[in-house]
Amino acid sequence: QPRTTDDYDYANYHTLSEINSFMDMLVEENPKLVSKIVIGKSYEGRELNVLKFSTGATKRPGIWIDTGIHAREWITPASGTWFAKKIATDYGRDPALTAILDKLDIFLELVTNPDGYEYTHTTNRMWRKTRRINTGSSCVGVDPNRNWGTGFGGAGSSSNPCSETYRGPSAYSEPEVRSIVDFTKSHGNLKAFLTIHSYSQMMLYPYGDTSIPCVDEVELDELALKAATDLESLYGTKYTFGSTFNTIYQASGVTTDWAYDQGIKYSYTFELRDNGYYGFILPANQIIPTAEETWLALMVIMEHTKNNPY
Amino acid sequence: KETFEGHQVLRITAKDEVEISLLKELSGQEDLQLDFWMDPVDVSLPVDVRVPFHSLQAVRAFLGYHEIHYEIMIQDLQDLLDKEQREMMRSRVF
Repeated sequence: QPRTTDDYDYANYHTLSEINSFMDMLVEENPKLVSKIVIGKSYEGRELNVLKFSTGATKRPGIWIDTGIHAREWITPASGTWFAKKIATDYGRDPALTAILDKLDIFLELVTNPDGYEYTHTTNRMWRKTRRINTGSSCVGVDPNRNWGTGFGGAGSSSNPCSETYRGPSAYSEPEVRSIVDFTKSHGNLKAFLTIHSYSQMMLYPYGDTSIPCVDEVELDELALKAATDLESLYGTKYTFGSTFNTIYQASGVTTDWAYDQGIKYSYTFELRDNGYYGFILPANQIIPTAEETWLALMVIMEHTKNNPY
Repeated sequence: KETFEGHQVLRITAKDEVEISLLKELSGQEDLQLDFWMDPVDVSLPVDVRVPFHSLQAVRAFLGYHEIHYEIMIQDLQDLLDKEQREMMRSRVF
């Protein structure tokens, strides 16, 4: 096991316990900047850990970032771990990040679906959903990105427990989702909500459930263009962007729609790279380049959030 | 532990709505146990599908019959997963 977060191997995939150890080390090494919040427990009873990066008073405006909500998308918690180290390293060194953290808190949940993620390591690398036992069905799991309250039950999700987009028995039925909902409502001052998926190189803003444009579409589209441009500037990875409905398909009960409906304007879903060859099995040697390019886009959105209080 | 020897991931390029509909039809055949990594939604987007070994022949025949273009994105999924595991082990040893 690495003794410090400097020894941690960011260029490789890690198990749930290794990621949890990383979080504890990061907190220990940066007690004035980083703390760990347990926002709940997963269906199988694992802690839902959120890293909080804060330099000031409580209830500051905050930015939420989550990775790992779909279990097989390993590149996302791997990138999130790199983001966490980047924030801890750059605060006080990078003027742009320092300015953000001097005004906003950042909340980062690395493994949003720990049961599913553990299952991909122990049993089925292709697993996507949670590990809920569905009453009356032999099929396990709910798609945590169809379980949110906005648009829940819409055509962009399935009522079949055997489907990869099974919405679950009711909105927020998944504790992994419910815990974020409760945290968001109790915090009450989140200003950006960024949920990181893979793959297909897209930046998606509301809505997914309907083709009706959201009120802030023009601003969100312009911001996505700037973020995608900065992302592409590093390694040439091209992103498309737009509303979920118009860019991919109708997706109902998704995180981004729900967050936007809570009044969190800067709500995006990222679909990270695969560059067309590997899908969910992105080689480990692409973890750091992926994290680096994604970070540029995140910085654009976080700076915009800081500069445009609402 | 579920393994994926012989599973292939095909990247399918639909040229029109008819082919998109055919692919949606294919996705409805549960006995093939297809795992769509990217769903058939629009001709502007590729369709990626993991095909278990036992369904490969049927799927290839279907795509060939309908002259739907595809490439093999991942030749043998288990090979890639084994490589991923070796990298993780090496990292730990290191």
